[in-house]
Amino acid sequence: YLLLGRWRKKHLTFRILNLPSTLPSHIAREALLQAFRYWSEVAPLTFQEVQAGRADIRLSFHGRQSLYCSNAFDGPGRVLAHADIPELGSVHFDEDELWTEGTYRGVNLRIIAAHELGHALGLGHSRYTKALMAPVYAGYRPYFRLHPDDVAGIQALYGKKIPETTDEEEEETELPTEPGPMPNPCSGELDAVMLGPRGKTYAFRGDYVWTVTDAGLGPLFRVSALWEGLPGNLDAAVYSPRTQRIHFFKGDKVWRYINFKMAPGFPKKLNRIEPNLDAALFWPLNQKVFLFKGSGYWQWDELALTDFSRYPKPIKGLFTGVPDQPSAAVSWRDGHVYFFKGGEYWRLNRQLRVEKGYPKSVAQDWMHCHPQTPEPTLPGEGTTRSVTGTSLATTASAVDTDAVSDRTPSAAD
Amino acid sequence: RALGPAEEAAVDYLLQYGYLQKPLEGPQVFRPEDIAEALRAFQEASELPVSGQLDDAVRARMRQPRCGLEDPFNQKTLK
Repeated sequence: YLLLGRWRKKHLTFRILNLPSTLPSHIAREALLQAFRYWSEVAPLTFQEVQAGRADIRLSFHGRQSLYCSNAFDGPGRVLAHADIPELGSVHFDEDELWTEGTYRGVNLRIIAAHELGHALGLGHSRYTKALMAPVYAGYRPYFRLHPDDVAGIQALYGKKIPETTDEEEEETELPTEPGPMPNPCSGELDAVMLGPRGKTYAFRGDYVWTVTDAGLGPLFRVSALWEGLPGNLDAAVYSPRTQRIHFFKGDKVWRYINFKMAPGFPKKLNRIEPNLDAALFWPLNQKVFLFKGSGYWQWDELALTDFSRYPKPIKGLFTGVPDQPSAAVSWRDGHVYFFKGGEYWRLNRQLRVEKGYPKSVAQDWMHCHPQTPEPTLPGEGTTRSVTGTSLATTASAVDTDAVSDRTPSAAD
Repeated sequence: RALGPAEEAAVDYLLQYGYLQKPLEGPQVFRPEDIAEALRAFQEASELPVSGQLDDAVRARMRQPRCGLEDPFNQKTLK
């Protein structure tokens, strides 16, 4: 790494002056906020957004002509962005680029923003071509992380991130919205899996959610960044193509969303079924939602008054071979039902019986964590099936349709 | 000798990103050995075969999208 200078303070304000036209504003904003988080997660830096007035770091998009920047851009390709070194604080992006998120098309806004913020914080270009601070854009990386050289550089300027104090007084003043650590999709247990609107597969763990596609994983977002008002560490999530409703469960509460908008009156308290569910899924064959806890399940008809007095019923009575206390479940677009627990998953056949050869590895088959295999694998299909050319954005925006959507089981299925 | 369009574009790139230094005085004429040294620094920094020649790999690398800031790489920093 190369050091160009440093700020004499560690709490910096920033202001987003405009956004690109190629992305929905909430996606673009989240990409920029995540770019700040990459640095604040490894160095004792805090960033605060301001909506007006002078900010330390100012992010904006301009093109070939700019009244306030003498360094004009050059149209699509070539120079993508530039930034000033400390303590100037300008970060400029070429508005003629196709700024994208969650797809290999165009230029990834989050990664370029993180690079330019590196300059704004005092880092020069790195000689490691795989480092974020390398001068040439290496393309979209779904599971992006800082390179050790990037971390070493920023820590050389500002020191290492001090672990959170456990002092009681400090705990009381801690912001409740402070996110948990960013999970590694290649290890650990999922909180929930959901086949969401338009066939997008969402994986939830802790405070984060990401999409799973045939081609790889989408970037990790805070749950509340996509579904405003929703907490992390969910118990279960289920989307119903029958009603287009998404239900999230946590503790004794349920949240209902249509796409990314919370339904009025929610969250509500769970009254007629037990709290702390393990998993949930929508079964297209009977158009019902199944809720799981321990060794039991509830079957819920969203559009009729369900008599829950006969529930919970034993999971094994309907889903043969499934483990108790699954961490997640989903009825997927291939028509199979899947259960998840620990780092493993089980696939059920049409008779709802676990198929031979299961459980298998979630990391390998769902999360594309298979370093020896250049082609990503699909759940339950070994390594032979090829990528289907999906370009899945991370949220259900109105602009992206893809091959996955065509294969999504609908209510008509 | 006069530079062809491809060579001129390469020299512009090397100048723009700090591999070649503009002379403070006199005409902006670079000796072939200056350009070759800048190309070697660029190749080394880009993990390309180091030849000091403007080959296809160098041209392809120079066409890639990138940050507008200068690179700090020259023979001294690489050393």
